[in-house]
Amino acid sequence: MYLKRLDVQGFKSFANKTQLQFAPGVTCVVGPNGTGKTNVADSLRWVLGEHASRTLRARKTEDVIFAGSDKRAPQGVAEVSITLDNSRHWLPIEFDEVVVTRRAYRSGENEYLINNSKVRLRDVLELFMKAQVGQNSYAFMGQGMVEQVLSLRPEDRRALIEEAA
Amino acid sequence: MYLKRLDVQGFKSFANKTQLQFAPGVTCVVGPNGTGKTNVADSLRWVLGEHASRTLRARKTEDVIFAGSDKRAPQGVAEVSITLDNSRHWLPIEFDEVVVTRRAYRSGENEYLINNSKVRLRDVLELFMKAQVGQNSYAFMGQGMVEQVLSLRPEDRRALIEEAA
Amino acid sequence: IRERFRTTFKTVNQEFARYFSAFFRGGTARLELGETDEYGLPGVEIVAQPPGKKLGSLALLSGGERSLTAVALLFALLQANPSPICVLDEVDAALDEANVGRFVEELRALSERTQFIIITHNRRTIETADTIYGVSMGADNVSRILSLKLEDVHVDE
Amino acid sequence: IRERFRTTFKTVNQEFARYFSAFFRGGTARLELGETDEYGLPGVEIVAQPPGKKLGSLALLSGGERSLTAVALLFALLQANPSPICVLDEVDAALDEANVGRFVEELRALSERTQFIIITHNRRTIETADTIYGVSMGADNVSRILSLKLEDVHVDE
Ligand SMILES: Nc1ncnc2c1ncn2[C@@H]1O[C@H](COP(=O)(O)OP(=O)(O)OP(=O)(O)O)[C@@H](O)[C@H]1O
Ligand SMILES: Nc1ncnc2c1ncn2[C@@H]1O[C@H](COP(=O)(O)OP(=O)(O)OP(=O)(O)O)[C@@H](O)[C@H]1O
Ligand SMILES: [Mg+2]
Ligand SMILES: [Mg+2]
Repeated sequence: MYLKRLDVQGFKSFANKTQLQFAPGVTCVVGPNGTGKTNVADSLRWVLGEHASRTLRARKTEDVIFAGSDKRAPQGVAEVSITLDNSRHWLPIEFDEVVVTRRAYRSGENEYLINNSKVRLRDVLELFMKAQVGQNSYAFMGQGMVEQVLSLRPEDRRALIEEAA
Repeated sequence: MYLKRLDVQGFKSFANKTQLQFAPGVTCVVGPNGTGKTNVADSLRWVLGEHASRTLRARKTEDVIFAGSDKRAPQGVAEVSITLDNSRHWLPIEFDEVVVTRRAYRSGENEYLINNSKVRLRDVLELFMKAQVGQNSYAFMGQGMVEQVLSLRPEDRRALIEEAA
Repeated sequence: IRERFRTTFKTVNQEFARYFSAFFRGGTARLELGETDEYGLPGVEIVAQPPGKKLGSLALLSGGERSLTAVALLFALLQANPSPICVLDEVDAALDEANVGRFVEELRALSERTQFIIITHNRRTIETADTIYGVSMGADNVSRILSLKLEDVHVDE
Repeated sequence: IRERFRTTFKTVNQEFARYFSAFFRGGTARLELGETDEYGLPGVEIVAQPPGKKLGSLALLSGGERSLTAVALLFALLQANPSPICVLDEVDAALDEANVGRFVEELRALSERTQFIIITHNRRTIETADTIYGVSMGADNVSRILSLKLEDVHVDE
């Protein structure tokens, strides 16, 4: 099962509707400081159900919605969709292609959709848990965090092994 | 007042007698991972009186003495000397050139010398405090530590300004 | 459950030792089960020794050596239990060119089973990419993405 | 004492704002005196806003932006109270090439009064050096130092 596409709009610095196509293998994201590379990684974690504020560098829901700049008005909604190839049915769901969407409004409300039908956050989490997509903390290594696994407490490192079990 | 020379022997990975000449301006230290660049910075902090174990990556005195490798026997002493130009008498001492030496033995004992006469650690610290050499925590920025000033508690950041005052 | 942990621990341990030796061209590393906590479960400690060097704590390793050791453990976890997707954000920042080379070699091997998304400034890492996206931000402070070929990329740092 | 703190704070604040604007080619930054602690002394907070962007917490800044902001504060402290010697260990690690360029420009200006010893892997930083030392480690795991010219240096990362 692999990631085919990422659609981002209104999420953090992505005020414009933006699409990234992915292929199996290695995709590199490059560019100068402050342009939005880590924001791309954040959008992936976010649509997979992440809500830890420190990990997303967002203290409240509002922080992930495009806040505006001196040349562009703020937006009211952040929306990220990932399209996954499911032809081998990694995900326990009928479709050959699965689209998961998450939206956030300034009210603080979050919406989740799977193939355009509204679901609850727990449905999204359960779906991915069975396929182990991005559920393991070792599937994401944040900027400046690479050494963290070395300074974990022994019990937290044990938890990492347990995740892999 | 500036640093003219650094002599290192037996300190961390510097088993051989090693000398670095410095000029005013910018000196860059380069090289592959694990070769000893940070150890050079450590030797400077160490000879200036640093003893915070985490900063020096050394839990006890012994850790700064060359521990040996599979091809080289361990050593018994670590010695670092810095030679400072004092022609403008930044340092409150008679000489035009000041040599500060620090030695450490496996017994845990540390020795300090200023122009080859034995002194106590506090004499070294007092000498540098008056000239403000390397006493300010902002005179050294360790590897991976650059962002630390941003995550300091407000009172610690105040202390930084007070050092500069 | 305890059985599964033991099996997984054994696999991760073997893979960690293997990746470490590949990255350091020698040396030894292993995971050890340490003291048990209040639930009777042992913690996991890391022991790492680059080739020819005396065994010391992890704190004695250089910045780049620590990065490599951490990546070796990460890759061992991925090998033991492949995640379909893995996102790495500038994990090669502290590595010199030779070490980046070894890192990307193992990365390519793992990319058979795991899809990697890698944020990097390093040219050697970018050279191994199947797809490259360049992110830019204009005067309006809005991010834009452009699909790039290797020849278009001009990073240096 | 309180008077000296106020004067220093004012200077550091001005310099911090200046370095930040130089590094970000615009934007604003300042230090603010915050709540007083149990001794009645106020803490020092940082407020930083890159050009055109909405003001947010420091946590919203990117990795490179955080590095630059921290260096701006460091340089402001050095400007307010020059230290004869300053040692920087890979502070340019997270910076892209353009930002390294601005960093070294301010560094050279400060090097009139402060002697800098800089550990780096970055070519642009190395190009500004008056002296270059290469550190190597042989099979015996002993460090050796060699004085280098710019043409001898082949770092890339
Ligand atoms: N809600 C938001 N609205 C608008 N802009 C935002 C929002 N959240 C973050 N940003 C902007 O995104 C930028 C950070 O982007 P990001 O962290 O992805 O940079 P980066 O490309 O990873 O850079 P670096 O190489 O320095 O790590 C910040 O400058 C910030 O102003
Ligand atoms: N007491 C000691 N005896 C012998 N070797 C030591 C001692 N202390 C540290 N070392 C060795 O020095 C090496 C670390 O050197 P250092 O931290 O200076 O590397 P570096 O050049 O800064 O690398 P990087 O680019 O990865 O930061 C370690 O591999 C360690 O084994
Ligand atoms: Mg980033
Ligand atoms: Mg180092």
